[in-house]
Amino acid sequence: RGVQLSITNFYRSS
Amino acid sequence: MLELRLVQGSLLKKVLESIKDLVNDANFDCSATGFSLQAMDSSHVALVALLLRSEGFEHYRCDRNISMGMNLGNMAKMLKCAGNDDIITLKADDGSDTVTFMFESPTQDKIADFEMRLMDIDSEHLGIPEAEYHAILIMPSAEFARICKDLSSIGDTVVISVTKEGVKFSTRGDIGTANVVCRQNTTVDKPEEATVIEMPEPVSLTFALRYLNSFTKATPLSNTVTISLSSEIPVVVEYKIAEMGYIRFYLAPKIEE
Repeated sequence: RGVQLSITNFYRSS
Repeated sequence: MLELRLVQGSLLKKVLESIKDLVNDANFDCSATGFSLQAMDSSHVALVALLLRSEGFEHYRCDRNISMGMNLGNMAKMLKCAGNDDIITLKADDGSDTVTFMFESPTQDKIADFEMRLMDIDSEHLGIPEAEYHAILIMPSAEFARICKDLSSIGDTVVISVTKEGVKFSTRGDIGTANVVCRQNTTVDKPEEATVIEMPEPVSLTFALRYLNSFTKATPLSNTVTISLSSEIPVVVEYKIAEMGYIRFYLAPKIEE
């Protein structure tokens, strides 16, 4: 149910 | 030279038990601030961030910042050999490709050392910007674990909705639906039994229960859990580690197709 987003959609490499 | 002596060794045992099934390999970073880790699960849906501050160790020597790659399953196997009351010391020499875990019984009549090979792990460190959360929920960690476990027997995903009235956890599956509502409750005997909803702006997000259930393996670390929610960003599930730091789990939401 629904599309699972990824953590990397939100946080970028520092 | 690295030497970290943790009198309450059981904390490190509990930390490993709470993350070893989520993350296979990770770099532990050691600096003057403390002993920390940041790692994503293999599908990059969840992220764990651990901090054990240097002040929380009885002895903390870290001559220069180092990053030690460890297989968490193997590390957990070694830490399982430490007694719950044991003092645990981590040692590593400069340039060495091993780390030594030393376990001392409280009465000093048994001392064991376990040496583990380190690994080269190519991991990216993510910057997590400060976020303003719409709702912060503080509740007994055992209660949160119970809700996640109960709902996962009905469905795969949970909708967490916060309103002024409280927080609702909802799921649906082939056999039916389930809703659990927790209202703010601060009239309890002990503060750790309270359910508190701070900044209750309406917010509703959907998450995979499989990951939330995995996070609840950290329940033995803290009586309470703090869940921070904001629209369209990952939820943060935080277990504070008394006087030492925290373990935070970030989980990306699911969105409508």
